[in-house]
Amino acid sequence: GRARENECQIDRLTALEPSNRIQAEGGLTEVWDCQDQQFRCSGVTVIRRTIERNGLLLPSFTSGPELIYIEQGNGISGLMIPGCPETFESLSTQEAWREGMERGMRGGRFQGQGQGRQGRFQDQHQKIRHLRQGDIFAMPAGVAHWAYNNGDEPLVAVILIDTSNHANQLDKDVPRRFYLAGNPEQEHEQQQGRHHQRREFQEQGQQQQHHQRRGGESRRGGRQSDSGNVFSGFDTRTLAQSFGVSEEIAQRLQAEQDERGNIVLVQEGLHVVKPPSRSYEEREERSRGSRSRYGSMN
Amino acid sequence: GLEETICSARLSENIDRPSEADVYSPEAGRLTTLNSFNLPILSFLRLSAEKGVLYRNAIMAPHYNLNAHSIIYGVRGRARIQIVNAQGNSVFDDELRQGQIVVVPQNFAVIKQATKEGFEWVSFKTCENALFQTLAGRTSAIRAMPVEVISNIYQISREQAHRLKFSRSETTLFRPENQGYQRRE
Repeated sequence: GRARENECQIDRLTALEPSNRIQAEGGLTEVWDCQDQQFRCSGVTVIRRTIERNGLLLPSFTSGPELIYIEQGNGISGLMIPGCPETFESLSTQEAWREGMERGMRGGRFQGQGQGRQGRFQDQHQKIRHLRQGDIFAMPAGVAHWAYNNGDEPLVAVILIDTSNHANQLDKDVPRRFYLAGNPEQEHEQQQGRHHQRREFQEQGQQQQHHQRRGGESRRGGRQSDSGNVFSGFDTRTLAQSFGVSEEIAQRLQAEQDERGNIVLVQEGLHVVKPPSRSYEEREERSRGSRSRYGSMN
Repeated sequence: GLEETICSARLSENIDRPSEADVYSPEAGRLTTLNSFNLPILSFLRLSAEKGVLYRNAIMAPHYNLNAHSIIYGVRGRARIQIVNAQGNSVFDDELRQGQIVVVPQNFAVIKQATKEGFEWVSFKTCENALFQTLAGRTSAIRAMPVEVISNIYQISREQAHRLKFSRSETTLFRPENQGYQRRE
């Protein structure tokens, strides 16, 4: 059931290059043509991302699972797995900075753990994982994730999306990426053919007309665009209510004026709590050392 | 041997009983989930269901279904439902009334807000263990991200990012804003 009828009657295979490039503030996304017979037959699509130094890939998810190969560079990634606790806890950088200032002003030594530190930790988030050259990263369908290049060279990742996986119940040959921030354009949108897009908009238009005929006038004037994040389509007021924040912040979530693309630059670098990074050689050496040192001990 | 498996299988479960609710808030409502864990026959059918009740003006957190389409049927009352596609376009922003159905495709984001009459619905989901991810609230995707990341992706200050992340302490069902304690019988 992986391919539709006639999609695998291939007479000739060719090496394929990316057919579309999307430049963003902090990097580049290259997309292979998902309509190519080879991809349609195998039920997958492939993209390659190059995240520049200090580049942050906006959080997103797709309807099919992904396998990601880190071709070059180092970075970190955060997954938002439903139901998982925020196990990483920290002082916020501001709080740490303020604490540092206070210490400096007092001119004294750092005060003990027990004094004045209770209730100070300001941030909690889910586990952060390191991305290293040569890693394969498995991403379950629908799990949102972000990535940041904290290395000295571009972080290059080759990403396979299994659109024919049983987890994907949306389009089988065109992956849909849902962003939680920014105003990025769809990676595969241009390849779907203009007629497909027109048909979709026509259908949406008909749906809205239908609602209006039923007396349910569209309250937001029907934002229609091929870029945006999942918050853009909500009513700003409802969104503000849902988050318990001002409408000004809710508008920032919707990011309609954001032109940075799907990879943004973090000028001052991203400071988050993460596990210490060790190279493969260091880890090997450490495990060899601990084996010889502790021998038969438990 | 079918009588050992299919013929004697439990085929039904009541999801309307408030005492069976999986999520309950005296100010916002309740939510009951039926999946292959509490009704094993659903793993054969690869389907599941959910029953929800939202009290007056309460909100169900913005969320998306990870692995299923959701077919929402209005049982009682009315709610404003907003559904957004991958391009961030609103594909549905209307009231759903008793007896009406709306389909929420997999991964499309949705918010339900009950009107002053409140709202009850049943959702049929096209996966035996359907999962949803909330986008606001205590167990949401936003809570999973560091404040620094939130601040950078939404171009807001760290204080605003902190507020955005921690303002809502509820998980799934949100009490209406500026409304005192409203216990419903």
